[in-house]
Amino acid sequence: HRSPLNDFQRLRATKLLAASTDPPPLQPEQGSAEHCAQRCAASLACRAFHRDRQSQLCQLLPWTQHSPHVQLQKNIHYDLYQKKDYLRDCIMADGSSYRGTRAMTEKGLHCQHWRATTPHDHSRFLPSPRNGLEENYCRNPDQDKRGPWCYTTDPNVRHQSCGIKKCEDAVCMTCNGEEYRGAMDHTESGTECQRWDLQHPHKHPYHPNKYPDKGLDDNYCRNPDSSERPWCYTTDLGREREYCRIRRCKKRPPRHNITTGCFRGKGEGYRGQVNVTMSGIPCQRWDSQTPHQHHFVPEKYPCKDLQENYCRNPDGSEAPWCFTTCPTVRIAFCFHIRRCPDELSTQECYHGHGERYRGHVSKTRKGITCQPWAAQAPHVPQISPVTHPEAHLEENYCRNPDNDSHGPWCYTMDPRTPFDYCAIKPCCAVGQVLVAWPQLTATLPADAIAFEQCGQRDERLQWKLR
Amino acid sequence: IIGGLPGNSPWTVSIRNRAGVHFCGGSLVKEQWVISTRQCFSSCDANLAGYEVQLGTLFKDPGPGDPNQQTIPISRIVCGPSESQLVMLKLVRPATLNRRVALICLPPERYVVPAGTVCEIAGWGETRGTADGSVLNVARLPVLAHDECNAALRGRLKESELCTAPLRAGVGACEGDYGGPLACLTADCWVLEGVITPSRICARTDQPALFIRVSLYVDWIHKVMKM
Repeated sequence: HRSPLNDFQRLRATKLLAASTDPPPLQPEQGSAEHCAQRCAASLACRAFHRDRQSQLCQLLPWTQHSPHVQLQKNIHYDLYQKKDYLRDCIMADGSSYRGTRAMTEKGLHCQHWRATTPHDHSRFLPSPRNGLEENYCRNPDQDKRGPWCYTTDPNVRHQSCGIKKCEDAVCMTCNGEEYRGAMDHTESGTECQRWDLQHPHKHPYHPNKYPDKGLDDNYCRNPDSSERPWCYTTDLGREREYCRIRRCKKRPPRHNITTGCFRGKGEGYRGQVNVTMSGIPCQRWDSQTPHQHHFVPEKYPCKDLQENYCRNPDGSEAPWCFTTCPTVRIAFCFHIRRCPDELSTQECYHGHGERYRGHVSKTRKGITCQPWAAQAPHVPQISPVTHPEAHLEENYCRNPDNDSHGPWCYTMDPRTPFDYCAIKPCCAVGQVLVAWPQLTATLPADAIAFEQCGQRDERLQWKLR
Repeated sequence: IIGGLPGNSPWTVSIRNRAGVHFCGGSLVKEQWVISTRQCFSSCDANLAGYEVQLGTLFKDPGPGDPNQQTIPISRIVCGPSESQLVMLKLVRPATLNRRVALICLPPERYVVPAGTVCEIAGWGETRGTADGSVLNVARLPVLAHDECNAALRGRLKESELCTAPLRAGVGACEGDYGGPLACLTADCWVLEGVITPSRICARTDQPALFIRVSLYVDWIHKVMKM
């Protein structure tokens, strides 16, 4: 049940731009991605194809991103599929299908062109469309067990192995392989993996766009659910998923983002000792299987510090969590652990709302560079030196032209963040309890307030439920 | 919600992670905007692909046939001013308002809810056995005067916080409710006066409960929606 797409590596929103069109690509044709893959796989000349997302047309191409005078180009209308064999820099099995561009032997000798007969004359291995011999790239036309090789340009060395690593050894994995991004696409029993962007032969929840940070590319072995090791869904209908054999790195990865008094991000680096849930239930010990059975056995997750019954985040959930000692509550998040501050330390301060701030701070509290007030990108400003000539909107300095009660701000250079507050704090320390609360308005009489189209509900429903 | 009862709060939304698991609450303040709390999200530029809000149902995990249920992906998160602990979530498409889905009103800027006003918290969070955890639960809490609360907290109350009085029966929000609403009835409309934030212990009977005072950040909320 393998898909023809299994032989291809997909690059989303990308097109190949070729300086010259020799040989010319074929005319685009209608068809699904799998249909195009079938046609390209059957053609010796085809090495890649474009798929137009809107028109559903696909165009077979005789080149890849590694071909001379060809480059990748961002284009949201196209997905690019290239034959894996042309892109991999490691080999599967004996590497006879290797079509990469390495042209040097393991001892650093340059390879002789397959078409050339000097310095080494040979007639056995001359390039043909079928045997994949090309330029002076390493190849394995005679299924040599040592992998791809080539004739060398050194008159004293007729041929030599290129020393290209097997894919299972090329990229090693640390901890549980959650960061593994290698090109292994077979399981430990040798079964080929199913593509993550396909729902056959096995339906599954790990859609690549839904888990953009898990590296779910093509059909490579990955670990999106914090299993013990990288795995994949298989192309064998009878076996849904299986682990992959990937070499373990000798060195443990550097420990980063380790915190104890607070947690950062999702708290994967939290190593504190909070061990009670917020509703007062003690956490279950990680080395215990009661009252809740689980697979997070400490020895199998050496990098996760699953000590005692401390809140931890071994599987990339929203925050540190634990199994609880209450049989009816399996898991509880430990949101009551304080979040570590994630804002820049501030050098300057402002008085009032900062409407008269004239300093030169030009970064947001998250460290993003401010957009110049006069610029029109990445954000088209509603407030500019033209609309607010008196507000001293110079360069990209933080200002408060609209008297925002939360202080100086700016438009940002991050396309996803139109505006944000700046790395400047109020001169009277933030967080200090203001004995008097001048900011708060004395209670308004209820009839002085009116609302529109909000805050209404079906009160009868309230009673029916009771 | 501990010590609550099943109820209807059509602006309360359930925030779900990529595995479809509820982990926090939120309030619908505009058809395409939900307010929640910073504590529920890993960062201010978190990639929320795969995260969704669920509205229009009283059930935490409704069956497939629930007629009014809406599930809408989240497209973006915007963090509020540093002290606010608030975030706004933009939805990929507007929610459809109906009998089960409604907007909650925003208070006037810097409005102070009169002490003693009985307000309502709502959520699908932990009930600790006091109610059916599979449906939306609601509980009522009286607002506590600011200075009275500050005294009870030995002077540690911030201006950005709002308090409700502790009840002997142990009523309050808990894990899974965070980000949800403290709604108060004003001029015949339910108004978002507070946002539920984590406390070390749920539903304490001896200490006020703290909420983010929304009226201090209404200008920021409108600015984000306008921008």
